[in-house]
Amino acid sequence: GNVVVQHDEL
Amino acid sequence: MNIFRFLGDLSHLASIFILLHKIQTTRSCRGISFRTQALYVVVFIARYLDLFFRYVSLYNSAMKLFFIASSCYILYLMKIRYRPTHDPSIDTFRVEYLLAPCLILALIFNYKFNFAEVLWSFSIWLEAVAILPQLFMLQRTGEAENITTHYLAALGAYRALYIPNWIYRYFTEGLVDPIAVTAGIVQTGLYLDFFYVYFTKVLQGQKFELPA
Repeated sequence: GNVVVQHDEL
Repeated sequence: MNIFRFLGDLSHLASIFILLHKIQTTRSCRGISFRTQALYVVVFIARYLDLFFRYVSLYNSAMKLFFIASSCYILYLMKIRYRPTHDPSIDTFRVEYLLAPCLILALIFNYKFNFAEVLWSFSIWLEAVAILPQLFMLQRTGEAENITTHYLAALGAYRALYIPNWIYRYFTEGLVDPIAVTAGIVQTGLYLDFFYVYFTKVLQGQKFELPA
């Protein structure tokens, strides 16, 4: 699958 | 959120409070690289512009606002309030040599080729190397006040603690962020020499001094 990075970190 | 990331964030917060405490109590920014602090402002503004279009949590937004505000405040303290205590002649690392490669890395490695994502990637790479002017300055002077070394230790521990966080997230959520992980390992690696001296000297009650 695709890399889904949520950017939920600081 | 897991314990490693939370402790990492606390360590990051602590580093800023230690730095503010150092500047306020000694009424001086001696030993602190203005260039590194300016790079952090760039890092935080570039990465946290997503405050305008992405909501994660109250914790996340509050921390982002704090990091932007505190980094700008530190620049104000260094450039205006305690300006005479800053010695630019030892803070000479050429930041162009960091900014340009980080921009190139961001253009090559990003999760989507758009402005926000390239900017995010740029901020991640820049954060990894933003400490170099400070470490370079430390190398030149060969010594540091204890409080400055505590600041650096807390700042270094922050990204180091993100590494077990990423391992944990891989196993619990199947989540991998290759850009953040690579840059985070580089960032932590840059502190290894410093950590060695910090653990073997400062924490044993000696002064931070580099071998000549």
